[in-house]
Amino acid sequence: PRPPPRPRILLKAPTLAEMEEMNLSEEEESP
Amino acid sequence: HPVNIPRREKDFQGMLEYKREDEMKLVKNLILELKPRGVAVNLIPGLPAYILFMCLRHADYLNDDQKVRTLLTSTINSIKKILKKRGDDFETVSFWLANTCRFLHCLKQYSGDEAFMKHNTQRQNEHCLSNFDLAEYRQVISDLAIQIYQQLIKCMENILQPMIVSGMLEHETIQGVSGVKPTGLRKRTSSIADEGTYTLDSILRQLNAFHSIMCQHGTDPELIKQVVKQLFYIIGAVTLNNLLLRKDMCSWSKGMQIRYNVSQLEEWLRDKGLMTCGAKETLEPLIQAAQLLQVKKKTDEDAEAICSMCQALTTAQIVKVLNLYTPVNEFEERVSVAFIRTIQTRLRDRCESPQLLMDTKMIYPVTFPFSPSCVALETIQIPGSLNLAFLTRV
Repeated sequence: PRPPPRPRILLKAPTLAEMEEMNLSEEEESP
Repeated sequence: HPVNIPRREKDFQGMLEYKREDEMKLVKNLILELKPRGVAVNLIPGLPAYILFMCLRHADYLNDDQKVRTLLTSTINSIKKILKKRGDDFETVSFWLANTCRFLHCLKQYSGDEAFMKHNTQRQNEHCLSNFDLAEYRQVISDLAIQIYQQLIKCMENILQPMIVSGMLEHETIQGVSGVKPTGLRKRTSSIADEGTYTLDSILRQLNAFHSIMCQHGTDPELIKQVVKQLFYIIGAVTLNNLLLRKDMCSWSKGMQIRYNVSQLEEWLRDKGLMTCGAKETLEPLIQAAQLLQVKKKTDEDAEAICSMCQALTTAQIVKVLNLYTPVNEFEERVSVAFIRTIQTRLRDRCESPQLLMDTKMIYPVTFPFSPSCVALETIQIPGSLNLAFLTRV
């Protein structure tokens, strides 16, 4: 019998606003 | 010579392998530089979403959480970027709303969550994500889809707005009911609109264009229903607000014209199979205002009939229409002050907002009901026109 699949790891996600802030700060840092 | 042995489709696992350093090229070619009217017009609906999901599946398969995160973040940021750049182009916004929703549905359908697996084939169940639970990223994608939806509505409203008053109120299509001159001769009407004048046909043609493009993009039918309901609300609200501020729009013949125009809009809904989407109900205030222009307005019985007929209008709106009402000829009298007082007395116990005008900026909350796909990921082939040769079907 196949072993039961191991539980998936929950990936924590930033909010949409946090992603936009990170993106903006990365764009400012890069030339 | 190396022999190219074509793999059978049953050997493909429905994933796309890519190198980490190609991620930027992926989002550039698939999102930032993809033109809905160019290459994308020949793609199967939702293809960009499936491609992104198949790449995600491979990163998940490798148990590489960093790769999963950066792909999702780049995808989300690129969609936001293209919508910032071309957010006033209806086709672009519609295309990315359809694809964002399809991506969200894929994240659910292949999540491994039994609630979303009911309609999966055995093969689709085998393609569920192996290592990561992306429930929190699904929430982010859902929030993104809401933003795109609001942007789409704004875009469509900007296109429709110049047509509404002209098409719904000003342009007269019904021959013979426009006002009669005191000499008894009919006013000259024309079935041909002046150049630059919007007619009801202009509105219907525009609705057709919106509907057709959304269908081409593979927008979920449930979402199309919500969009149409919202558009009809806007048309009704803008038309009614204009009527409430213009004496020349408050006559028996205008009431007739409005009812005809509304019937044409209903016919459009019927033609598209959208009679149950709630759009017709959003026109109820306008319909009742048009009826109010046509009913008798003299006796107490008339007042009672008006009060029970105009449930979707506020007291302020009913009183305004009655005050503005303009008789068609010199034989008909204006509505008497006493009659208006009778109406106000009858309606004084209503609990309602005192506002006169409808809120044309109100947007109904949107939902994205789960809509699984029957597309088999292992059969998807990427057209060369997308310039994604660096992706390997696995």
